[in-house]
Amino acid sequence: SRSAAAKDEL
Amino acid sequence: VLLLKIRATRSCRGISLKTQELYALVFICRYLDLFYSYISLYNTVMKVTYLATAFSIVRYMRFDKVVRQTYDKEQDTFRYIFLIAPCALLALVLNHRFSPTEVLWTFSIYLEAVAILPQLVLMQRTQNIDNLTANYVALLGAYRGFYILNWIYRFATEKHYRQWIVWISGVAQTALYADFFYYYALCWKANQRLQLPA
Repeated sequence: SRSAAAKDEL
Repeated sequence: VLLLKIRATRSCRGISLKTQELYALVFICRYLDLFYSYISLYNTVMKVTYLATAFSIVRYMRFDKVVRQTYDKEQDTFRYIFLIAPCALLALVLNHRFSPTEVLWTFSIYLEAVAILPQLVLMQRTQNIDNLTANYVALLGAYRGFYILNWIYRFATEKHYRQWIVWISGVAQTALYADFFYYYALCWKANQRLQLPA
């Protein structure tokens, strides 16, 4: 998913 | 930093409860994924730390017998609804996927960008801003500001790393601090206590 990459950020 | 200030001085003078409660709301909405996804130990520890410190600060400001008397409610007048409503609306319209958790996550990104506003307004009204408060706000601004450098690095090194919602919100959030940083730097250079023009 396009938003998945940002989910490892806080 | 803020928790240390509150505990050491037994005072929350100059701190906006509105901003602190907005941050607590931001962390609740964003870290719901604690329940269904795991990224790393560091990531989990930091999420729990942010939630715990945010709630601890709100608890001190609202319920601690000594600390709550130092909260200046009359000056902390920014209305929650002016920040929450536009962010909620924007999150419903502008998101990657229309699901409850994704909309709440997006809402938290938008809300975090503007959550500092009650604190900035309160500081403008404060005659003597203490150093710990000034440093706390500066660190908070620098925190998301430094992310921009990381985003540039990740954009260059990772495939499919395109995060318009996060990037635009993060740049907007950092831009809101520009004025504050300007006066913070001026006072720091002159070795003076921070004062914001009315």
